[in-house]
Amino acid sequence: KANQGRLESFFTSL
Amino acid sequence: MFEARITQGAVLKKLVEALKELVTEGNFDVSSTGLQLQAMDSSHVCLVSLALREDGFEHFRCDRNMAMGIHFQNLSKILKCAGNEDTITLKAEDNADQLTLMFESSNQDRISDFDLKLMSIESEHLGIPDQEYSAEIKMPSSEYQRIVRDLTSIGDTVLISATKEGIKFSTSGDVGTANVTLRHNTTPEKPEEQTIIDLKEPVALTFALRYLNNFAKATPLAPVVKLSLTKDLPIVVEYQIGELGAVKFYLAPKIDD
Repeated sequence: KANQGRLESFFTSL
Repeated sequence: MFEARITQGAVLKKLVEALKELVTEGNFDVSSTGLQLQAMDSSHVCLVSLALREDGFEHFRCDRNMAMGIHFQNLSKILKCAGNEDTITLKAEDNADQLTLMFESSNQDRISDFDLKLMSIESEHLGIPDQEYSAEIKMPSSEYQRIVRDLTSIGDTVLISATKEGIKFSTSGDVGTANVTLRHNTTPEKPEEQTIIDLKEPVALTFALRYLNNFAKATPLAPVVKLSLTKDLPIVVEYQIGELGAVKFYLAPKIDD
């Protein structure tokens, strides 16, 4: 089953 | 001080209706170039990025940059008091703790003003790189709304695959499975009724339908929606709001274990 990714895994925090 | 006047107040009403379920609060960042908002949902799965250009307003003045913390359900309550034909003016003093909204009817015979209490919000900004996407699809926003609504009644997640054949939305659930394929179609005379698939390389990604369905609340804002897809990256669902700017929704994909 696929897990829901979180945005922080894809975009960097400023 | 900050002052922004928009003749088509209905646009502001529709915008807040599109956002308020997804993000409870966020900062309106105003500067001399316009109004921006970046806000994530509580689970940090999706993000709303709104940019309204200064020259899209009838009048725009911002003497110093400000972050105005908005509770969207509360803003929605106030905007519900504006008529669809009203001109809306937003006003705030520098470092104010309230935002004044003034509504004027089209024949100027009714003027009302409301003050919205502002919040202090620690907002976490994410850097979203400008990049090329493997597939960019423009389609009627009503078509996108219909597909995600129909599929939400069948399953929880959707596999979106873009190939040279078209863009396919697939889901499955207790009742069975569903597939909807749209082909590149520039036959309709009106550009807003066309489906345009700009494919650099085939791509397939899985997303939670609940969020994609929520993004469709922005349908009244624009006749066309643009989907941008790249392997292992969030999808972008973008609505251009005429000359005023755009609202973009980013949704993180489902990842295999």
